[in-house]
Amino acid sequence: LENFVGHQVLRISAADEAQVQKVKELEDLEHLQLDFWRGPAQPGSSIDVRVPFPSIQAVKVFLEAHAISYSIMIEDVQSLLDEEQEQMFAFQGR
Amino acid sequence: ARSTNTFNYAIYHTLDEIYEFMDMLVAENPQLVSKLQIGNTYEGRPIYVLKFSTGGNKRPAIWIDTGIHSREWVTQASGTWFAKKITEDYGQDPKITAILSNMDIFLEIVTNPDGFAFTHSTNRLWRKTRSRTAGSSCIGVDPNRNWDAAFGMPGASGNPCTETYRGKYANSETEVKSIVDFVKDHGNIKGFISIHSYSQLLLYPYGYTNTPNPDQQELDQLAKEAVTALSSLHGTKYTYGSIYTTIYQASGNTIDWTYSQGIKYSYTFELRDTGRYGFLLPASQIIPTAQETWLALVTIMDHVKNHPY
Repeated sequence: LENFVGHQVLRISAADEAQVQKVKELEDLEHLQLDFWRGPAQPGSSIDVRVPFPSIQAVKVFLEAHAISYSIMIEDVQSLLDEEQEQMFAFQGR
Repeated sequence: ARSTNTFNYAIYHTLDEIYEFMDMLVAENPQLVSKLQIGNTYEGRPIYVLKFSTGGNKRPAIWIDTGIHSREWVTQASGTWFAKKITEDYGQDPKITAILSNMDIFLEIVTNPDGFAFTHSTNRLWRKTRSRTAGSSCIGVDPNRNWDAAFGMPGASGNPCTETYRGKYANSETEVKSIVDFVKDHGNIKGFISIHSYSQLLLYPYGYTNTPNPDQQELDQLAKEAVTALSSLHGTKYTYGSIYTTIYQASGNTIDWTYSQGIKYSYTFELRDTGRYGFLLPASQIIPTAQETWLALVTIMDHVKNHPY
């Protein structure tokens, strides 16, 4: 099974068109293996992206360097997955 | 479960369980429900559609699909609930009875079976199909970028390693082609509703351009009514509008193609979750999600029935 330990989901707020373009640049960096749940669109609309653990530092540095604000929406994706699994096992037992 | 009455709609189920559910529903309602196989997936799984019909041949019809993006589990779970709800409401609820007296409903509960099976066995957050691309080690195509509607334009990726990879050519994915063939062969589908999850939106064409579609005013008004009905149950907040203006540019998407085929009432939903859970919406929210969405679906289906074209 794929392991998502340490993966975070960031909610990015691009304030203007220039920042939207910067996030689009991020989208093109294939080696970061970003999974955009809600892609960059227009200024003001939030962008949600799952960031694998090895890429977190690079992504946050990139965002901070360009003064793009973000928050951590999901701290650890794997812990959510574990909760879902536990819930499913519990229901199976029942 | 031994029947669709004892089936637990409040938990997530595997593909096999959902397929067994379909068989039970057909067996219990032979006069109303039948199961059609419209194709096979890349990995050879059957692709099934439930047909709800009270008779007639190629009546005007409404299409509903759930789960084209495999990780959006609340959609497949909601689709299962919708199927049962249709059988319960026919003959009881005046609107559903009237809709089914005039029209057929087609419901594809698992639109991307390979991807769905993969999310249960290997990678819970898989979104795409499981087809291979020659010359690339990356697997899968985003089936919501693979339709023949501005295929290859901005709003989709040409890189097989991205989540929004559009595929080599339009309809390259058998999961998409099967629906295309079915819709064209049927020729009388009047409403097409593709259900996704995450971010609480009700969207209409276009996705590839910010030019308003010719029916924008009517589609917008109907979206408003549907969202109002949806929100009335649990207060869930929805946004509505065209794909392009509401979320982002997306070329090659499902409802741009259906709209281009003359299916005026083409909509796509994004069900519950503002982001707190991503695609891991707790099972306890399945039934509330399905219930509220149902109210919007009935609003749209009722309008389609009342506005023949």
